[in-house]
Amino acid sequence: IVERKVHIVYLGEKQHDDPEFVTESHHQMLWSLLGSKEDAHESLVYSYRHGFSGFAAKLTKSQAKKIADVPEVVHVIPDSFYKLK
Amino acid sequence: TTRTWDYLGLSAANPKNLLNETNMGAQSIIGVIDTGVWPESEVFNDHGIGPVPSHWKGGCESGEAFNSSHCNKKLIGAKYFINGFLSENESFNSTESLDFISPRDLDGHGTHVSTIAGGSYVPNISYKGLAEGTVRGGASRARIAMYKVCWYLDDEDITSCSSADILKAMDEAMHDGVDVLSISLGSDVPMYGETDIRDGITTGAFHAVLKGITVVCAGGNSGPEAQTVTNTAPWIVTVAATTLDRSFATPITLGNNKVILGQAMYTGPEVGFTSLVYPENPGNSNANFSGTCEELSVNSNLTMVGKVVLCFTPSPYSASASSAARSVKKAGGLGVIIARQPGYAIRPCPDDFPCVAVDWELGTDILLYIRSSGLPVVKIKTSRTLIGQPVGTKVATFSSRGPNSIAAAILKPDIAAPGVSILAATTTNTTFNDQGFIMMSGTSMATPAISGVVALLKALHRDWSPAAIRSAIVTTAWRTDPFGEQIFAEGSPRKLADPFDYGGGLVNPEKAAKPGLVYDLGLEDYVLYMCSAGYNESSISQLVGKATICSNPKLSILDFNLPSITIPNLKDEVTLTRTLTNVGPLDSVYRVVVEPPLGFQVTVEPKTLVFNSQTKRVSFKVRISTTHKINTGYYFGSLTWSDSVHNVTIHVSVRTQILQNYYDEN
Repeated sequence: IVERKVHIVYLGEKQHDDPEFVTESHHQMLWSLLGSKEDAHESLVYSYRHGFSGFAAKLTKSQAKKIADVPEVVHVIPDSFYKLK
Repeated sequence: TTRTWDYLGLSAANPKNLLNETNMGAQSIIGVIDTGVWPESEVFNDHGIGPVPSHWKGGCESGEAFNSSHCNKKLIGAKYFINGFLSENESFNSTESLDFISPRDLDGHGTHVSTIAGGSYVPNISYKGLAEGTVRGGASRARIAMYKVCWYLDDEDITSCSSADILKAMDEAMHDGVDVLSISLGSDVPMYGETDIRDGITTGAFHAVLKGITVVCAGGNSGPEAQTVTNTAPWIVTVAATTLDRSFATPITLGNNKVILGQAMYTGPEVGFTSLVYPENPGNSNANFSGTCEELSVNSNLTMVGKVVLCFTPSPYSASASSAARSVKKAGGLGVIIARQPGYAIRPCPDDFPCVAVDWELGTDILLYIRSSGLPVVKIKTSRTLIGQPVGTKVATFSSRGPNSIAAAILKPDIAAPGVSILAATTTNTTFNDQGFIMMSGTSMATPAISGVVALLKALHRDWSPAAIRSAIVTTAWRTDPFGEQIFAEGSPRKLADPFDYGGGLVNPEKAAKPGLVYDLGLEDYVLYMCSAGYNESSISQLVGKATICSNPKLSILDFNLPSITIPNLKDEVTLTRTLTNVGPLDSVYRVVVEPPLGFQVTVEPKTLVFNSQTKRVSFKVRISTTHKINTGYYFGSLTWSDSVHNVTIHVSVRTQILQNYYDEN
């Protein structure tokens, strides 16, 4: 079993004003990576669609590397944790 | 907050101040990303607060022990984000966890910081009689929207916040219409990633700032070591923590009648004259003795029972005091005096056990008394609140320091605000709360103080960009305390504070309202920054949503229009540019006053800036050269533009690197 971790896939400024459309584009991107609509739906943690475009998804290391190479992707970072200060 | 705002000059009694001119920020919405909110707290009362601002599109989400009806005209937003946390903590049992799966606060931190930024007036509050006064936020009529992203992990007894959740909260906040985002969270140093944009808060903040939302973040609690400041992106307002002019003096009377004023939050009864001991081997015993606070448990009970114990620790942290108090109490002791480095984290000890901190100098006085007296005794009185002079302002030991470890030319922190022993609301089940109010310390507490000020400035100047607001705060900050006394930076040894301790200085809200000129920044400037920081053009184009070509040669990062000049690697000489925008009277003439850092020549051209109805923005050049022949540390100076009404001051920090990229240890 290959471990899946939450990764943030950052796509920069959103290309559409309609948030539904933005989220749909995130599903599509994950669908093409993972091969099935169900897997894409299950993997998606968040769709960032108001202030900018991006999503958080549970991905293996190799999936994260693969999606980082997609031209629309600015960067992919593993989820990290912050503390109260 | 019973002292913060009067100390910073924002007294409600003055009818013509920023507070009253802005109706206490009634039209501003402060988004707080934190541990949630305790909605029953009186600080969220909406007495006298008008309708919700029309730009608000958010709402309140129901969940465990939280209904949307808990919201009102003060607390206008409450949402929670847990999916990132759950995905990374599969052992988390949301049914059994102590935390509330809702916007409700378990920790108390979110409620506390919300109070500081925008809590309503609640009179006659204290911590068991200490710090008594009226609790209130900086913008006490501003609206609060809580975005809960931090969750208590029962297994590990920690509270943790996933960047995936934080980003979602920021995304929602941008949609909801907040004016300020207050984020008292941070990562550890060294910072994640090779470049600053690859960080959750930084990424979200970039887009928020482009939408006109000021993002205020904690600089971190890893001081006093250099290069520990976090949240250092140039579009974020990064906050350091100072003390107030308030302390909790606790009289310690020795048997020789000498009275020493220690610091504590001791609210129990007076400890009458009692035997005083410093655990050390009298020279004729085989038993173990230790006078080190963390090692008091090695002493036999007989050494400490029925006595007040003196111990020493090199640590400034409150954990040493807690550990000492625990050991002495367990052994049947009656109190403990901890000689330590000032850490500015005075806390009550459990069960109101008398535990008083003194510095090493006073600790040594007590030790000499013990050694010279046949029967040393001591009396400890209840702590009392001391306000105003002679209590000076210090940058707290814990407050993270610059330089910025990612981009040394970007001065961080930006600004300082009180963040030590701040009394504000919490949950009613938090340890050490008194009727729902608690003292907390950290850059967490300084951050919402700045957010509150930003909310007021935003109410006064709705069209100002986040960079303009930041500039107004930084260029008008106090370099002294509000009474004109120097601010010291705590550490070992204590020293005069410099820009790496407190950025521009201590926030001066009244002056920030009318800065005269501002160092503004827009999208083009951020693009130039990213070009100079080495981002490739396609990434920048995607980030900003339009085609971008970096100039060739790239502009220097030194030209980024910050309200500070920091040159980390001067070899011969350098010339940089700044641009000022007039936000004061249309027809203004400003003249420059330079205080060059020692051993540097600073030349400004032109020396006079003339603004009128046609000329709102004017650039000037600064040439800096040095006579130093070695790799130096940082020297500090300043550059002020003055029209005799406004003084627009920035710090100039310069270090020579005659030998570049050289690790200076010999």
